[in-house]
Parts: sequence; C-alpha cells; structure tokens
Amino acid sequence: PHLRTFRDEFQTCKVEGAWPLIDNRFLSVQVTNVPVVLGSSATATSKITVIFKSYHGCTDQKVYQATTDDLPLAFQDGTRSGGESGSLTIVERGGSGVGRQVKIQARYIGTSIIVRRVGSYLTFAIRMPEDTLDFSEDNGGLQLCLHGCPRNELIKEHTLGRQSQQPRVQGTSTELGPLRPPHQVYTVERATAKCRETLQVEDVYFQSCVFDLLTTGDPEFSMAAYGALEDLKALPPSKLKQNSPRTPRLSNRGVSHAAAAAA
Amino acid sequence: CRIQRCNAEYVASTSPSSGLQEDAALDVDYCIALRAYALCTRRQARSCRGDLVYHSAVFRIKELFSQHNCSSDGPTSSAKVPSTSRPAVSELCDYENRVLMSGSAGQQKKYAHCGLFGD
Repeated sequence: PHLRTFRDEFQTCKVEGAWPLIDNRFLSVQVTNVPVVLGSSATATSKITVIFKSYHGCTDQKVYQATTDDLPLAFQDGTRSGGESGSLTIVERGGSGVGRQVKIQARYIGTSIIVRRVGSYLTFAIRMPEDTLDFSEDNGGLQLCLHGCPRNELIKEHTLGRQSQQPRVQGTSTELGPLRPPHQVYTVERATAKCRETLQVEDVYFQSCVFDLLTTGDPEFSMAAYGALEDLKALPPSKLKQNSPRTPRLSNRGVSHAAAAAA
Repeated sequence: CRIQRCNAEYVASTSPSSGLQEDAALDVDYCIALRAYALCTRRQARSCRGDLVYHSAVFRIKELFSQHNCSSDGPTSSAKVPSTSRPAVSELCDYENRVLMSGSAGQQKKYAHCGLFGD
C-alpha cells in the first residue's frame, strides 16, 4: 500500500503479511496486507488491529479489529467506549465520504483514527500528538508510521519497470485476498483521466491513484486515494505539507514514470 | 545526553513549592510527575547509553515506582501540577486539558499524521 509516515514521507511498499504501523506505550497498530494481482508485488490492506493499552484511570485495554468482511462499530468486547469519562469512543462517520468509515477517538492521548473500507480493502489514518511519539525508540525499527518501510519492501520504479514486462493477471485465488471480478486494463491516459476526475490536484495522492489503476485496473482504488486525502484533511498534521503539483516529495520519486513504464 | 534536564524537571515538579512531597505515597500528582520523569529518561536512552547519571536515574525511577505504588501507565505532565487544585479524572483523561493544565497553552501542540491506503 501507499504509506504517509509521521515524518510526512510518502512511500509505496510491498509489506505483505502482518506489519506493525505503531507500537508504543499507548497503542499498537498492526496491519495485514495481501497481494492484489498476480505478477505484481503490490499489496493492499485486508486487516487492521488497534490495541489501546490500559491507561491508568482513563481506560482499560481495548482492542479494535477491522477486516475486509467486517468493519465493526465496536471494540472486540462489544463496547463502543472505554473509561468513565468517554475518553475512548467509536463513532460511524457519515456524510459524503467514500466507503464505510469508522472513527475512533482516544481523547486521553489526543489521538484520532479513521478506518475505511473502500472496495475490497481497508484504509487507515491516524493523528497523534508528536510528544506521544518517540522517534528515538529502538525496537527493531519496525514501526512503519514512525520509520517507514524497510528498504527491501519499497516498490521502486526499476522494480516496476521490470515487472511491467509481464502481463498483469487479476488474482482469483482466496490466498491472494478477496475474490474480485476481472477489471479493465487502464492506459496511462485513461488512468490519469480517471484520477483527475476524482482527485483534481496532481499531488502524491494523485500519483498513487494512477499507480493503483495501472497496477490493478480496479477503479475502487481511485476512491481509496480520495478517501486518504479526505482523512488527511480531517486529521491534519500541525504543519500540513501538501506537495505542489508535479513536484512530489516522494521517497520513491517518480511514481508516475514508473506507472508509465508499467503500462 | 540531557539527563540533567530530566532530573531538574523532576526536582522542580516534586519540590515543596510545587505542592508535592516525595513521601506523599499514592499521591496521584506525584505519580504523574514520576511518569513524566520516566518518559523523559526513556527519550534519552540512546544518547545517554554510557552515562552513569542516566543509569542511576533509571534505577532510582524503578525504585520510586515501586515505593509509591505508581502505575507506569497513565497521564504524564511535563510541568507542575499544583496539588491544591487537583484536576478531576475527566480532565486528566483529556489530552488537550492536560496540555492546558501543564501551562503550555500558549505553546501550540504539534500533531503528526500517518496514513495507509491503496495498493
């Protein structure tokens, strides 16, 4: 999936299987990613688990888990809140948003989380106070939100270019994630047009959208990019760093070139 | 290594003028100050790896947690919490309120965003 880290770095990663996004003394977030198409290392998120650790006097430990089949409006113990003062709550987000959305508010740590189900996959967004994050934490460096993806998990343009020699076949095995009907093949022009229709501004989210359409042919992914951008607006970092059109500050700079190569 | 700063902040927050006493067992405010001290030292872990003062502080904090029956999870505060105006639980369980109470209201708190989407 595409990852925007706490440091505002933007990456596209493989990270197949279960990976920790965050693991600190307040909460742990783990995601499971599954391959989306045969012949590509691209994966998408099929499960998200959030553990809110016990916080003395405010909440007991609560676990929230969402899968592609189930986006519950409650913690695993069936409750919708934790603590006497409602310092931990789950609400459904409505409105004109994309897909079904759940918002978890952890007031005691000033943290908000939005989980969406868009098409067959999940998206995740979190806003946390910087002083609750410990960037110097050294627990193997496996916190994708804090340190980004390991180098060997990054999808880079040369990798994409090589893979693009092979035709992309839509996965039909349950091992590769949910069964999905075959999708259309996008050209760069069609993918760009589709993403422009949804996103308007040609930033990193736009480039991710183009990448996803070219990789999977699944138009739902353009909505996932739109949803992620909406989540960024709803849960903005203090200093919102939006990239100017066509000059992305990407770690895997040149996604559009890679996407073009893939096509 | 900035362990001395952690020590100074802890001493300030537990000094008699702050309304706190170390021997005030089970004092909620004291546990808050101790947790803040522990958090501050944890943040110095890497830079203070070879510093004896740091290791002494880590050892002492562990002892104090045990002596005062403080839980290691719970609110922290980087500033003085006057015991005369002890906040309600609902206030302690609200991060924004705690920031206001810690006296850094004028100082805007920074938030970070992380997102994962697409394929």
